[in-house]
Amino acid sequence: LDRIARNKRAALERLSSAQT
Amino acid sequence: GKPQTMPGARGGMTSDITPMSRPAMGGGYAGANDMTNNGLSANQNQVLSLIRSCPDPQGISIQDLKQRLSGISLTVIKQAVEFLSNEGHIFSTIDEDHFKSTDSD
Repeated sequence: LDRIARNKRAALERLSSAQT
Repeated sequence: GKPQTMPGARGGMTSDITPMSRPAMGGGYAGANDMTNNGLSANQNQVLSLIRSCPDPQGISIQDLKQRLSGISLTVIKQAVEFLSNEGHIFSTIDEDHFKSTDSD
């Protein structure tokens, strides 16, 4: 379940860069 | 004589400034005017809140979403999921069919 943590981190980065 | 005009001069005020709108709409439909204040369409909001409400660490599957949102087609659900994933609101967990939200905790 390492993949989940990795994906979550990537998603959080997308989220913070997508927010204005 | 004196040159009066300069043909091909780098012209003054062209007004075709492209607005900084968000080009994030994937897929073929752009007509979702049903925006709420967070910039998501109604369908996207429903999908997002369902994903948020799922307590499983591996997230909720597309099939579960489809069952709970019986009024929405699978295509629309997948589009919403893809959009939310691109925005970083959700992410896929054990496989490409299971999703969890980033901002649930």
